[in-house]
Amino acid sequence: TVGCVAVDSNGNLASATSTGGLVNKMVGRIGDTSVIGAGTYANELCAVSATGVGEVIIRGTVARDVAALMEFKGLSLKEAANIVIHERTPKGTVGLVAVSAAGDIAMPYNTPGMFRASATEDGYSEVAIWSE
Amino acid sequence: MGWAIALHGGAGVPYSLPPERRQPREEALRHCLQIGIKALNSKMTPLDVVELVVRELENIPHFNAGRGSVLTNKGTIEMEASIMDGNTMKCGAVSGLTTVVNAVSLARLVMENTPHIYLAFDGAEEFARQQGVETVDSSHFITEENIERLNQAKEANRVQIDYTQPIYNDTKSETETPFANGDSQTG
Repeated sequence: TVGCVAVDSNGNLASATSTGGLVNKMVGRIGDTSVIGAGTYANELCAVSATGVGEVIIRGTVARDVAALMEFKGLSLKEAANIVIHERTPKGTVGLVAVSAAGDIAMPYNTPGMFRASATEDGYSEVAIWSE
Repeated sequence: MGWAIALHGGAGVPYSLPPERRQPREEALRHCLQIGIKALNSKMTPLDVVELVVRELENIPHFNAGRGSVLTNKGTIEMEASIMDGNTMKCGAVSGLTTVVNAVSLARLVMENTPHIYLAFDGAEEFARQQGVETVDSSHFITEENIERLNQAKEANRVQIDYTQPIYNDTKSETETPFANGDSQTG
């Protein structure tokens, strides 16, 4: 699975995700990537793109949950994304990238690693696979 | 505040990923990030930026999407994608694509050129032809690597959420680390 989230300097947000699915999946199987609110979501607070075991991500409405925690509990992007990844989904199954309208970035995952990259207008950038 | 961007190429990457597999993927991430940075600096809208970057990722065979898509249990390709605009909450999604080169762009056309959010399988393929998006023979998407991985998954009789080697019981370390070898192309 591949995905990208972006926010411009006016706070406009968007998210996109694309995948071939799971190796050896059944013909006709649909995963999280094309289910809005599961693998992909964006509203006025944040934009989220998830990757991992699609069935887990759909069951957990992962992308929407990040936005909902920000919307209804007033959490920051990082707090919301970490709760969804480290408390609300089984270990070894999910990762996500997300940006907020304020320009924050979150890239948590509960698998051994996740191919990821990020950058901000002030010059910060990162390309990584595993954690430090 | 300024602009910000983040992208991913899949989760589940085993620590044992050999350098010859890791380096080209890191290069590809860096390349796609640069495309996004340049686009945001040129004031492109976030919606256009995420479509542009995901198209680039779809065209790179190292990742499980577009050209590098993994195979079904019948050895076929079924790609899916979605896109969403935070301002308008408009969104588009497609599934079950077998010939469309960039699924994410078709998802955007569903969002912009239909009253619907989601088109799948034959309907999505027909819409692709109506919209004139680039399509190729399905074999274009099938790589030797992915055939090999499907065979591994079949041998291990499991659905792989990544490109790990099947877990054999003779080596303890592999049974403990579900992502033993190979590289990740998590769904």
